[in-house]
Amino acid sequence: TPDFMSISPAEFFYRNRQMAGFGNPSVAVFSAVREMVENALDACEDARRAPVVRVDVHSLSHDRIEVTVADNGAGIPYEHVPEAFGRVLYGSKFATRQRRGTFGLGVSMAVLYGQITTDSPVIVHTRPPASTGRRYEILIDIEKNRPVVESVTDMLRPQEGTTVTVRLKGDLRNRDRIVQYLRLTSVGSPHARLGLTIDGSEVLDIGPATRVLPTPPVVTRPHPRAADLELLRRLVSTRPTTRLRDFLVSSFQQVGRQSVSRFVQFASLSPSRPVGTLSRDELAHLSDALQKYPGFGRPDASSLSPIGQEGFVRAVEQVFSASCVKYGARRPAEWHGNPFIVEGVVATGDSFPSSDVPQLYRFANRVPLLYDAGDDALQRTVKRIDWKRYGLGPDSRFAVFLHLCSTRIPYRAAGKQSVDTVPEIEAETTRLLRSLGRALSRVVERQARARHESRR
Amino acid sequence: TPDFMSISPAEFFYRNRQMAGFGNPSVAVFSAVREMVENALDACEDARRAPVVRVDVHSLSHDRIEVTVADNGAGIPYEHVPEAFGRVLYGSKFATRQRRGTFGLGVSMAVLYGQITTDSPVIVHTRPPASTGRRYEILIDIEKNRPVVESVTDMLRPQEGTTVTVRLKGDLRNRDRIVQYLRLTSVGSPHARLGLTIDGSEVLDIGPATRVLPTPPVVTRPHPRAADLELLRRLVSTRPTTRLRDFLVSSFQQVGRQSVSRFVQFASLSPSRPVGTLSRDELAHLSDALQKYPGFGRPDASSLSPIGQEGFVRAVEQVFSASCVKYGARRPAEWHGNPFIVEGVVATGDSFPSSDVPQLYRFANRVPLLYDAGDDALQRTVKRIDWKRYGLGPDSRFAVFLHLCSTRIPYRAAGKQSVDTVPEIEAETTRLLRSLGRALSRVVERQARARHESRR
Ligand SMILES: Nc1ncnc2c1ncn2[C@@H]1O[C@H](COP(=O)(O)OP(=O)(O)OP(=O)(O)O)[C@@H](O)[C@H]1O
Ligand SMILES: Nc1ncnc2c1ncn2[C@@H]1O[C@H](COP(=O)(O)OP(=O)(O)OP(=O)(O)O)[C@@H](O)[C@H]1O
Ligand SMILES: [Mg+2]
Ligand SMILES: [Mg+2]
Repeated sequence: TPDFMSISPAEFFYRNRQMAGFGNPSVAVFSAVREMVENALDACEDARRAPVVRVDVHSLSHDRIEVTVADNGAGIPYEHVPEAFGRVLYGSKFATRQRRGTFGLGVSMAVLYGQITTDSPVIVHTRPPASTGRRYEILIDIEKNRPVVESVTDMLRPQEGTTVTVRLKGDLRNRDRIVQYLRLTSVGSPHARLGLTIDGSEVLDIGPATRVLPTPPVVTRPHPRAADLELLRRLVSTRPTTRLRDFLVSSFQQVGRQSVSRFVQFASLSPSRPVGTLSRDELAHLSDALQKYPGFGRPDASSLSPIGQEGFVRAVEQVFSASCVKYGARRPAEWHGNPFIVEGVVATGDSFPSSDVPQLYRFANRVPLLYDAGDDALQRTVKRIDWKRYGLGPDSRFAVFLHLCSTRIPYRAAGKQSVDTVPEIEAETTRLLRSLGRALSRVVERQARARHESRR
Repeated sequence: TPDFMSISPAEFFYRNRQMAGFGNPSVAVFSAVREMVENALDACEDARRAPVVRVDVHSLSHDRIEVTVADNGAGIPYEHVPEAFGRVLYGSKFATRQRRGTFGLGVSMAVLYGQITTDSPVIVHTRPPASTGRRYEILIDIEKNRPVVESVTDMLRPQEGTTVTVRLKGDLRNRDRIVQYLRLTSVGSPHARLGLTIDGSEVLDIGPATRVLPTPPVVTRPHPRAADLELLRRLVSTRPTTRLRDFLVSSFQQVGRQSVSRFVQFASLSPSRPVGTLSRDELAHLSDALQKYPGFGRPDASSLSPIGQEGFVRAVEQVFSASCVKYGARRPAEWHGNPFIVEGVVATGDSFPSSDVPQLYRFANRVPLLYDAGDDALQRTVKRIDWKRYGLGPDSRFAVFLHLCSTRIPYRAAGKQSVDTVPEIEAETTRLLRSLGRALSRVVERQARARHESRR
């Protein structure tokens, strides 16, 4: 008879580490850097401080790398440090507001990979508020998905924040990607200062392009279109005696006294029913109706943190020595009830390759996506635009920087490098690209006229 | 202070269901069918019977579908039924031999999706050996990742095997993909008979193309190149007093008395050390040496189940009314110590589009891959071949059927539709494609001569 068993999520990602970006030593070094930098930036925004993030990469041998990322963020509360690093699917970013992190997996994968390739524990030196600093060495028990704390020492850290060091098998063959990742990170987070040192020499010290800190995104109530049966069941179970009308107005955003009366008519449900008394069929019907009713407003965007025109344009111009033709941002929309905004910049400059299709730089929740463009929805949307009708030709040197931000990014895989196809997102992206294209065509015309003039 | 928590793997895949192929209703219907058909075929091979698998798809309404898959497989032991369907990362296919299933996730995702869109439990009617049949209705408690058994009833099932029914939000806009999936499944599993009925009308009844049943793959010892530190640590912990030489010979395949003596010299380790006394540095060194030592043989292929020439060729010719130009198979190789074989067929026929690049049909562990070709390693390897040097032109009508089978497929995402880039796999695939290309060029020449003759 077959042998049945359960595996832990750590075991799942150990066996399938390529899904999370840790399939081989050269991509693993890149993934470790980006998972740690993402965490550093999230933490600085929690602390409401201008981020200063330093990345140090050391070659310990021809195939061993040590990566250290230090930040001036909010630190990590001591009681949560072991699990934050030594447990997969454990974290502080599960609430519905825009963060770079989302799974409780990223840095634990770097720890896991470092451990199975070099036997080294992760070293975490953190100072949260109201403390002076503590240093941990942590391994992960993969079969049980729990941390093994090798050592804990009180150790002063001069400032609040965190320093994480991981040792892993790897090499610097992807070094250009790491440099590019940090340069694009300063576009996604123009308020950050980022440093990169490789084997003792300073390779980068960039940003901030703006002193303005982003307004921290806040958790908002779900939009009605997010009401699948699981969400509904959870909301109902916390307040079964609440009447349907009050339940809807208080559980969801964009549902006011007026829209709720129209909605209950549309759904043929009695507004005074205590929601705990709804049968399973009625709940299924309610879920359906909430997703189909066309009268709910666009979502509130306070759970989002778009880059915004000033920082986006300045950072692109600084990092690429380019000139921005146009910035555009769509109004907040929702996909399956998850608020999102698509914004973008089109720029021209000699650092972009000449081509009749603009070079595309993708961002999701401010994080640059450098891999897996093949099936990525943003890439495919750019390819479907007919750029020739905006005047682009083989000598054109343009780039499009596209940022999708949402309380939930539909990533195609746990490595967070590629966005899945979602009709609402594609529609908004296409409209944005067309408006950027029209702005581009005016510039292309003007450039053509200028060349014409200069020949006469 | 931030709010830390753990989420269950079911919660992870509920929030990120697009990673597993359940991101929207039309892809969900496809994914439900394929996850259930994969399970049915695995089960029939367990039972050593020629598979007879019937798929029934019913439109319950304009946006509700019921999918039923019945098989004559080995059934499911009663005590494991609730968790097999109501728990994510629970299954019987974690051992290292080639199976279609691998994560303990597939059918539980169909259950989860059906439940959050329609509130319906999965219905499982199974008859394992030494029993007469039992019917279960199961839901999944997503937050706790455990089954909720709504009902269990003894109910006779005339034959050994399993029938699974799932109800989900969906539509038949992807119906052609489902038909194509089953037709290609009969190429991957030519020994199977497959039926498809949609809304009462029989759409397909195909196979078997061969009466020969595949030899069941068996679990083999790991290859030394699989020895990362986690695997080594686990092997050592079960037998710490065993001496290094005996430990290596008995723990790994391809390590005999002679090769082990040369290896311990290469690794500068004493062959008589009890492995439990090796320090962590020595274990790290041993892991490194096992992966670098060039003297271990190619892996034993008894854990694999390639389709083989007779079945592969016949099924392609039957399903596509095509004529096979050539079948090829590479010798067993390994990637990170995982045995694999690449085999393929190149065929010509009017059902293939005319193009100077052959149409590619991909298979992994006998399962057709229909989505996510953009970043897929097999697709990219085919694109890198210069088919023009084999004589293909815009009027050529050729197709390549490529099958990668391994004890571990490096899938890019949990939806199992796309294979990650692995140098060893790409190298073997490229060599196979070139040999198929050379065979193709002889056919192209002959076809060109024939056209030339007929014009004179
Ligand atoms: N530099 C840091 N400063 C503050 N907190 C951190 C830092 N690094 C990690 N953490 C904490 O550890 C948790 C786990 O990190 P991890 O990267 O594994 O998951 P995540 O960031 O929540 O999601 P994702 O898997 O998408 O990265 C985070 O949620 C955060 O609370
Ligand atoms: N039709 C079936 N006949 C026999 N056993 C089955 C059948 N369907 C499911 N099972 C059992 O249920 C387990 C869980 O199935 P599930 O599809 O979730 O995972 P899996 O097939 O092991 O891996 P994967 O996630 O890759 O599909 C299987 O491992 C198998 O033991
Ligand atoms: Mg993270
Ligand atoms: Mg399965």
